Amino acid sequence: SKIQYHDDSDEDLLE
Amino acid sequence: MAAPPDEESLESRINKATNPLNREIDWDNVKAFCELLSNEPEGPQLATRLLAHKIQSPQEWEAMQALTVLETCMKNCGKRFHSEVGKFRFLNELIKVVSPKYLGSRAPEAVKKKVLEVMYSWTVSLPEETKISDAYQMLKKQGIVKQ
Repeated sequence: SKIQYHDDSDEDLLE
Repeated sequence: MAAPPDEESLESRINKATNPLNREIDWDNVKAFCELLSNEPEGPQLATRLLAHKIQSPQEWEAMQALTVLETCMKNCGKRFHSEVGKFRFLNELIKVVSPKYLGSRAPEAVKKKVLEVMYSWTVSLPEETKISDAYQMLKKQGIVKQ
């Protein structure tokens, strides 16, 4: 089955 | 005879769907882009990067078509795409278009207006993507969104 790559990393909100 | 499997990449699809020479929205390529991004494991991540770049284009028609692709995919592509668009990594790229501190002073008015409209619509339709409301509230605080 397809590898479901799930990345939760994110940046900070730009002010 | 069934059409051959579609080797077109997300990149070639988005280029066709946002081509400034299009006389009108190329819905076939918009739909194909949405389907393709859903079927690739890293489709949503790549799609948001491609869309951000197009939305920041100084060419109004190219950016407006990209926003239509974004809007369509948000309605059809499901959770994985929603959560990618709902990240600051992508929302920051939209903020750059409307904020005078970044591209806002040069971006076309119609593009800025549509960015704010789609962001507002997502705060209503996707309340679980809380970062979208955070970004929208910040734009309100900065007076970029008129009260």
